[in-house]
Amino acid sequence: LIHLEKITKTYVMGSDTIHALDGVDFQIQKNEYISIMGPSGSGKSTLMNIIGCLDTPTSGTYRFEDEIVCDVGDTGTVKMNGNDLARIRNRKIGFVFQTFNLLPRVTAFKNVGLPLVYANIPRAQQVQMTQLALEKVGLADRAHHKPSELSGGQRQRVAIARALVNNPSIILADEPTGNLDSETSNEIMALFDDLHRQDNTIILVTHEPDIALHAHRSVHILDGRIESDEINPNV
Amino acid sequence: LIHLEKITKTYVMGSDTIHALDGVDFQIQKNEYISIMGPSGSGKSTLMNIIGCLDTPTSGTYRFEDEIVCDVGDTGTVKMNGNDLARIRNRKIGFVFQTFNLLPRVTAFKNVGLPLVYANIPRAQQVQMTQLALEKVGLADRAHHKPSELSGGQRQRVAIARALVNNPSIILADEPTGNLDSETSNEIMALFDDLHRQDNTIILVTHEPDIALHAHRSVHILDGRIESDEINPNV
Ligand SMILES: Nc1ncnc2c1ncn2[C@@H]1O[C@H](COP(=O)(O)OP(=O)(O)OP(=O)(O)O)[C@@H](O)[C@H]1O
Ligand SMILES: Nc1ncnc2c1ncn2[C@@H]1O[C@H](COP(=O)(O)OP(=O)(O)OP(=O)(O)O)[C@@H](O)[C@H]1O
Ligand SMILES: [Mg+2]
Ligand SMILES: [Mg+2]
Repeated sequence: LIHLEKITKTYVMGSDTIHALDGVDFQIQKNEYISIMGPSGSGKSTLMNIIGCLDTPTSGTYRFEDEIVCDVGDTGTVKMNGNDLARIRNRKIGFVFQTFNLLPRVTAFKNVGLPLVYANIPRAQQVQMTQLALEKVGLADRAHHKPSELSGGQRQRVAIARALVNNPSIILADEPTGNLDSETSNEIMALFDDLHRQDNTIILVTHEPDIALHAHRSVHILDGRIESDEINPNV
Repeated sequence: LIHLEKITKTYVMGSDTIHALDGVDFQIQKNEYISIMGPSGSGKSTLMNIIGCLDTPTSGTYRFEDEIVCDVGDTGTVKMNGNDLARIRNRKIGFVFQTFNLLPRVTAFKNVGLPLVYANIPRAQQVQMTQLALEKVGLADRAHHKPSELSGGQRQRVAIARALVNNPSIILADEPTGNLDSETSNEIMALFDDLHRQDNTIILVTHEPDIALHAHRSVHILDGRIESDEINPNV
């Protein structure tokens, strides 16, 4: 489904060079359930942004369903055209950002419904799908609050609802339970487990070992490289 | 040191009334180490903002070192004058926000040094104190990155460094390890434990039971009320 080959991501700041990703080879099959763990600053969000087609690598190849999304090398750069890329991002992938990235001046309801606007879903269906997504994360009674009128964990759940509203087949969740108490975390993980059973693909960055145990495959990142990649024996 | 009496915080939204805090009585002595836990949306951040003099209650009294900071009742509102309030906020209290609240267009170094500017600390000393705070959270090599050039856990640590830079005697930390892996969390908790041993007062909102175990007193909040308030038997 997704194939990363020799992926690097480098930032040059003055005389410093930061190797956020330092040569990553990584394959994801359909319907996998993968957790990604690693120290703060090790490259997890950078990797997720590349998988989610939100960022391009400094070098390396990224294939999605066997099509080249981008290929950056010494001979030049090949990129998928803008429309095909937008379709992958808007219809196939749901992304929960580590820092939520909600529109501050718009209600929870409008924030959650935004992917449906981009996907040209008919208006009446938009309202229905948005309502359902909010109910799934327990926020039906907070639909008309703006982000500044929500608690931290409520904003996180709005970000989760927005990622799921368009029924994407690939869910990329970057620390989705970081601001949630254990009961609410369990409700969110039950959602993800359910989506996985419905044949979707789940990739979840977390720093909590209990959350990582839900996944079938466990990847550890250190200093921009994959340190280990193992099947979870307990699942 | 801090005395909250009959504190309420109410938001009216159209026909809905939200009781974010619904009658809170709470006392904090000097050099206490208190954890606050509770479900998402239960009122923890609202309580912290009132303790930190960043928000005023809808009704009730807040005393700081026996002086009235604000007293809101049917007979009217009494508030401490602006200068005294600013001095408490800038010199006595260090606040780690749940959503970091960093200035986006300014480096980690300048973000961390901001409280020192407000406290009129001499320039050379500002640089020294800022450098030390960044080293304590392991971010000396990220000083000149802006928040968008930092990982989620690095931004959280910049927020922590900023809260500690002016050596406040009261530290209010709202979910300070939510974005940190366990090793980095332990380093941050070691910092807080140290500060407590140096006679400071620590109040820490967390949803992780392991983190709460560092505190000597454990408060649970539910639906805007204090549900339990107990000494931690293990410490
Ligand atoms: N400006 C506002 N207008 C309306 N409701 C608000 C506003 N700010 C907060 N609330 C509501 O007040 C309640 C308490 O919010 P608070 O941020 O204190 O919760 P919390 O315990 O910190 O939650 P979390 O663990 O998710 O961070 C929430 O239900 C929230 O929706
Ligand atoms: N725009 C940028 N410019 C320079 N350095 C950057 C930039 N963005 C990220 N970095 C650096 O790249 C490294 C990897 O960042 P990334 O966000 O992927 O880490 P992470 O594993 O998600 O960390 P965390 O667990 O703290 O969220 C970090 O050390 C960070 O400082
Ligand atoms: Mg990250
Ligand atoms: Mg909160």
